[in-house]
Amino acid sequence: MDIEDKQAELIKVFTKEASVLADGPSLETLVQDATSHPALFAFSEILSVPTITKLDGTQYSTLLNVLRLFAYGTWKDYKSNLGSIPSLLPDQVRKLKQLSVLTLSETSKVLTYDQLMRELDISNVRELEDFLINDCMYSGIVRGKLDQLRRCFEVQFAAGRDLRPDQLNSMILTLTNWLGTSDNLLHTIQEKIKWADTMSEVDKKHRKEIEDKVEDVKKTLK
Amino acid sequence: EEQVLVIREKLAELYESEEQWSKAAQMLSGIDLDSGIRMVDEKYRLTKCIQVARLYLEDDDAVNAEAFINKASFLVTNSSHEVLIWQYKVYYARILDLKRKFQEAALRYYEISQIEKRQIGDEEIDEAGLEQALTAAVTCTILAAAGPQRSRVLATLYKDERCSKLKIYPILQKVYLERILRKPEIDAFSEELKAHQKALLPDNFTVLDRAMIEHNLLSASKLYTNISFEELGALLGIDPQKAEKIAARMICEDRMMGSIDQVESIIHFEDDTEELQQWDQQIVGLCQALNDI
Amino acid sequence: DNSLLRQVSSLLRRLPVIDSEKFRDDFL
Repeated sequence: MDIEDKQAELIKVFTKEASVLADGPSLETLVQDATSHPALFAFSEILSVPTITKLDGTQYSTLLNVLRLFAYGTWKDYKSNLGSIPSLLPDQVRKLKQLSVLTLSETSKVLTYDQLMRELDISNVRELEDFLINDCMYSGIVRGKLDQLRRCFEVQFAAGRDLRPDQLNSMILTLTNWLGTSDNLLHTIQEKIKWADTMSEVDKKHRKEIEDKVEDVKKTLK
Repeated sequence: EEQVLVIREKLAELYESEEQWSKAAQMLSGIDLDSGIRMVDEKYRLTKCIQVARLYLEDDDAVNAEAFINKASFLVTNSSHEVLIWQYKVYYARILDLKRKFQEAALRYYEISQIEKRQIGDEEIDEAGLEQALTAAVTCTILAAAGPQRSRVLATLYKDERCSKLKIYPILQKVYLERILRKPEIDAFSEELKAHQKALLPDNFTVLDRAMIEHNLLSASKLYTNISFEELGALLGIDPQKAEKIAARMICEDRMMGSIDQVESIIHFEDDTEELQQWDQQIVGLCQALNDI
Repeated sequence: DNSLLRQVSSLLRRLPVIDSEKFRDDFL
């Protein structure tokens, strides 16, 4: 979770700055800085600052599109909406691709090289692996292992992206299931422990009987 | 003997002024410090041993220097002369460094860098000198063969906030975090090294090569389940055969877990933690993350 | 709290923690 710790401070700075800016050009600069910053991967806080939401319907509404793209979108979304988003700077491109990896790892823990190269517009394995190593694993947003033989990336940990409102219910459902499964697991473990205790009691009793019998036999022999 | 000693000292002085270090050292090493005829006090003997070691060191002659620093080792424990003790420590670290005993050299350089005093005899210990010793400690640790002791010293150095101000810190950080060092970083690091730290070893690798390739192989083993030597060569910026050779040796020496499929020309890295153990570790990590939340 | 939501979302994706063939054999 140290990604969240690292970016918490950044979110505070950018949201504070955005809340005092009124004019479009300075907000434009702020959005560009935020979507280019190497350590920031969360944008919903900035999106909800009033001065930003007010841009809707103005000539600066593209800034909202940019922030929404970085909050919830992927490189593929950008490519299919080139008209409504200004062209991105290299730092922004890299970040959007990093965020796309996070989105991909939401649906699967094994990402094939072919899928990644297609989604990220990367042409060869070396370039893909360098991107995953330098810009994803070394920046701390994902942890995992590269498997060249099976040409896939096994994700062990991926930082969370901003949630769209509609994702909340499925998250609550997943948590509820998890809770239920965990309760069952604990219940089963308790059962097992009880069973083990009972069995050990039975064993002890049985052992005692045997020992008593041995004693009796010894006495009889004497 | 007295006259011989005076002549030798004078001649050694002359050689030293002409920077003929080994000649000066030979001249002084001819003085019989263990003579039964003349009383030679311990301080004088210690001073001469250290002086001869220093002179041989000036000529990068580690073997002869070590012979005299070893003699000094027997004398220094009873000595209370701070200057001599200080010089002994500095020269000993340099000799170990020169002999490529990097792990021990690193520990001694680090000890030197931690000295509190700023004045020993008439020798002033300035910040630059301490910083130099700290940098030398980091350099030797990086060049030392990978293993548990090196990891411990790396951790100590990484957590020593004085290191964060050193020019070498970015390299230290990557080595400590077990991250792959790319060719430009290695070349920049190489600029700061002394000749013997870039010397060619019998197996045709330089000291730096071997240290960097070993480090990068271990770093790659943290990132990959398996990798072809072709790609590994591209990743590390080295010849695939070279990578295979060093990987094979590290696996044989149990300094890396894995196996090499020469037919497919692929290395399979193994994680020595059992799957079940990994499962436990992952669950512990999950519960900790849950607690954090 | 968006940060909390992101952390929960990341946490949920860590399950199942291991899903390999080898693990299943070892586990059984």
